Amino acid sequence: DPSMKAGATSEGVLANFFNSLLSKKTGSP
Amino acid sequence: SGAQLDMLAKAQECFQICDVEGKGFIARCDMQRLHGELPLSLEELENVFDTLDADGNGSLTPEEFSTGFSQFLLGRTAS
Repeated sequence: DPSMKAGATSEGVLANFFNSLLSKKTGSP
Repeated sequence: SGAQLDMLAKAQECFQICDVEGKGFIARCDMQRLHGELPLSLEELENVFDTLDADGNGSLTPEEFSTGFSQFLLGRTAS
């Protein structure tokens, strides 16, 4: 149940953040 | 375990992307600097910072960062 999750940040935003960092890491020379 | 070490190594590399000055912690302005480099809005980056800054002292330690990172990985593998 997503409504059980408290806090302003959805897990999707956090996942997006870490995924972006990971792709940036592998994308850099 | 090996998977845990791998996770910590990834978390550390991601931490270093955010901590561009090598201070050993991530400040709110470091997070704002990622705007334009990552496909997230300033508001989203601030939300991420507040979520990861568990003790709310305004700086993200490597421990806080890797805790958030491991929770993200656990959530991803669970689904």
